[in-house]
Amino acid sequence: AERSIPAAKQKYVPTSGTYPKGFLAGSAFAGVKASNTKYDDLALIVSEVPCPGAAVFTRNMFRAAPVKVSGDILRLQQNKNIRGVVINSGCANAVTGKLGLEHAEAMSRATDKLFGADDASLPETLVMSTGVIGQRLPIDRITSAIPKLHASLGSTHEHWLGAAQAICTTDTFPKLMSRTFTLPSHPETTYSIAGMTKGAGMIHPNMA
Amino acid sequence: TLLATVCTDAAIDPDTLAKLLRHHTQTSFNSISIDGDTSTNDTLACFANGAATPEGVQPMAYDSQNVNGKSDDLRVFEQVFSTFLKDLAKLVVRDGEGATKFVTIRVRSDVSFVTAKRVAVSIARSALVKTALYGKDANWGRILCAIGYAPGLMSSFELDADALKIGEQVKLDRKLARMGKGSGRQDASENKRRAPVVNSRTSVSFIPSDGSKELKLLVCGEPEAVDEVRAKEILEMEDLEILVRLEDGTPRGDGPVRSVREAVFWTCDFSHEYVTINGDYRT
Repeated sequence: AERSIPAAKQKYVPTSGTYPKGFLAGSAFAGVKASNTKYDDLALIVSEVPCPGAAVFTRNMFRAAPVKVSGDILRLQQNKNIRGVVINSGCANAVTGKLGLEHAEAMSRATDKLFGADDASLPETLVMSTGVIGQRLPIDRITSAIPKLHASLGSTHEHWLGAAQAICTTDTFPKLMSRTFTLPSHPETTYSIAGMTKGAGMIHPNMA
Repeated sequence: TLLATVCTDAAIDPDTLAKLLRHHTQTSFNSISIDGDTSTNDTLACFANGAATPEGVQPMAYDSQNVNGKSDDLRVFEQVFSTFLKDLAKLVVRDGEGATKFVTIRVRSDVSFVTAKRVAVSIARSALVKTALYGKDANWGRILCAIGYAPGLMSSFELDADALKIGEQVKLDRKLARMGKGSGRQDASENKRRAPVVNSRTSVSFIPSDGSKELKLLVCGEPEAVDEVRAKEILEMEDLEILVRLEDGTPRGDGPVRSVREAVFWTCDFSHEYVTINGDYRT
């Protein structure tokens, strides 16, 4: 189902885009938050070939499980061989103790497995969560929806827009942008950069 | 909570990517605020897979051979990347819960960038400034108040070195007077005159988004007679810029004129709807 977008905000939602080669985007419904019965709440952005990745994270003392797990994966991989990121909305997996860490790791591992990783492989997929703080993830619903998420991957504008929509919480519109550029050494080559973001409340980032 | 994912098909060395992201987060996603609350989950991730890079072309990387470590490609990419992150971050402010205004706060200081940023953050976090903007009230007094209590400024009169000197002198005179020594004959008016002055280098203006004339609210510490009709016109627009100058182009004390640093920060107003949304957000 598509969430309605206020008329005043329509101008910020792109109707087409130029997306970077070798990246895929997808979204699926898991029903993370009980009150959500129809909107996709899982998103996945991956590179077909693992690649360099980097991230900055909140400096809030009570940083959430996905923040810790993603930081560990980047350190383990030294910012190399990163597949992408799996994201859920509807629950922040924050202040959830050891079980929260296990759930975040389970989201990452379930995604890696769909790209051929086995238990011995180093983790390649970062994790992000957003939503209510202090509630545990319905991890079984999420991990059982991840194969659907994997099957939904594609490289069209609709795939990217669906992923941007799936990470929204109190947002009134999906936040997605893409641009092309060239570099002096090979002006004949066109590169692309694309990004999606979410946030409407509890916003004063101080990331490092 | 803020979550962001950025992907590019250019080839970038992992360490360089991490450095670029850390650096440009400061002037983009770390320069926005909706309600002043820093989440437990904020994450900005970036991936560069080089899928569009021609065969044989090395990933962009900082290296000492180039001018300040950057090849032409890296310098151009950095500009693209910095602008992209800023524009993506601004989309978040556009969607602030209940927001009706998109506010750019631009602060110039000849003391330091940190001073400028602290003042910008202080204004962006002020509930009184944000509610005045929602009420379309050109309440520059609240902006000045937020400048005045910005962390690291309140105690040291960092905004006005002269005031610091005068302040110290006044304390010394009083001490001497108590000891019955030195001039000690400072009468009240003399002390009053020499007490730290209201900061005479601070100016505040509203810059309308339609390119029309700036509305000066405070010039070098002196309030302007504000044209209420003009102020209302400007505050009717969705976009507004608040320009704060903590310098007036003259030297501080007897030193040279110092270079001006600028911090830009984006925020929105506070509306009734913000309270409704967050009063209902059931845990």
